[in-house]
Parts: sequence; structure tokens; C-alpha cells
Amino acid sequence: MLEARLEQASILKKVVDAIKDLVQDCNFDCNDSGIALQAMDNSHVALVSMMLKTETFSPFRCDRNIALGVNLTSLTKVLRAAQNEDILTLKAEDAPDVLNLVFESSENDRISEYDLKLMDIDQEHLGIPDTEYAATISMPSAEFKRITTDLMAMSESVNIEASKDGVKFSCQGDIGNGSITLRQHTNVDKPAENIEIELSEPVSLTFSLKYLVNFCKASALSSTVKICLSNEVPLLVEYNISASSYLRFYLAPKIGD
Amino acid sequence: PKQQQTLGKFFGKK
Repeated sequence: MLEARLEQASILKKVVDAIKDLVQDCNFDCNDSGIALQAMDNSHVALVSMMLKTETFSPFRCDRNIALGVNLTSLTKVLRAAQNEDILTLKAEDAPDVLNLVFESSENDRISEYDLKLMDIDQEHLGIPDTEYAATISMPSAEFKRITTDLMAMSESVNIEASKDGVKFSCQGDIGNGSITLRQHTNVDKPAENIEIELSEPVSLTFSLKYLVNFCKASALSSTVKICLSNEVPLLVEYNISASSYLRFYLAPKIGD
Repeated sequence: PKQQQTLGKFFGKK
């Protein structure tokens, strides 16, 4: 059986908020290393990969592999009943029909208990190769969100170009062109504002802004985001959750001309 | 114009 207790319900609320517009039905795969999720959007252009390691929970118990087939719209309805600061416990039997969720307030004696009906989801898993990315950019997640939102007002696509001069996000739209260039930046007083650029070779790639804007819904999870790029391969956008847990998004590039 | 690729081109099925 599964029993996993999160100190703060807000972690799961934020994860589900960040992915529910991208994927609808997905399996939460539970085993002794934690709870994982991998799902593609309907068009097979973007992929969500979540890993909540056992250290994120206290305690965590799962003695067998259990797949929890969840409709995220339904889960959102249940999670709306949890306060951010509530302690959240997930429980399921070995071959479950339902996922049991318990929300406990640490401030008063309220205990809320919900059973969410599960579904059988036949999901194909993709093997994601370990990639040494040519460019890795760490930056404030709010800044990345602002860049993608601003450029989306101009165009459907963004070109991301990483070179020794920095990282340039540029777009061409019907009303005109726009670009934002970031350079390596260290703020001693506010390290969360740092921009770090690691580059082994120049990269230039084009991506759909619609998806990038969608990924930025995960900004609530982490003040920083990591963006990894290599020519002609999908981009990786990673938000750290806590301990070694993460929420990753992959996006296939636009290629041609 | 550039064409949107799908992930299947880059990531194999497990």
C-alpha cells in the first residue's frame, strides 16, 4: 500500500496547477523511490516529467509499484479543499479504485478526508536520453515568465540564441519584432536574482511560445528555473521542488526553413 | 517556415 505525508499541501496543489492545462489524465507511478509522473500533451510536442522523491515526504511508505490513474481536473477539485498549510496524506491500496486524501490543519483540529475515483490509463512512456546540454541557463523563474509572456504578445514563436555574449530571446510578429538579451549576472545581496549561463557551444533554436508560457505556471514552485538547450533537441525547463524532487518540461523545437 | 517537431522524433518509446 501507499502512504505518503506531505508537510504542506501547497506542494501538490502547485504541481497540479502547473500541469493541468497541459495534460488531463495521467498515472502517478508510486514505488519505493517516490511518486513519479510522465505525460505528454495531446499533440506530443511537450512532455511533463515530475519526480517527488521519498525525502519530500515524511513518512513515505510504498512497498509495491502502484499506478494511480488520475484525472487532473478531478484532482484539482479535491485539492481546492486543502489549505496551503495543511498536512496532506495520500493513501492507496495495492490495486486501488480510489486515492484517499486527508488534509489536516496544524492550527486546529479539522480533518478533511476525500476519496478520488481512479481510472485505468494506458500510457506510453518515453525514454529520455541523458543529454549533455550545450547551454544551461539558471535564472529567476519570474523573469523567464515575464520574457515568455511579453514575447507571446508579439509572436507565436521565440528564437533562443545562446552565445558567449549571453542569451537572446527574439521574435518576429505581425506588428513588429522584439528581443531580450540576458547576460551572466551575480547579485550578492539577492542570489535568487542571479543569472548563470554555462555554455559549451553556441545554440540557436526556435520554440512555440504557447508551451513555454504554459510551463511558467510552475513558477510558484521555485524562485529559480533552469533552461537547458542543445541544437536540434528538445528544450528542458526544470523547476526544483524540494530536496531532490523536481518538475521538468520538455518541448520539441521547430525546425526547418 | 519552421515546422513544429514532435517528441517521438527525439525520445524513443520505453
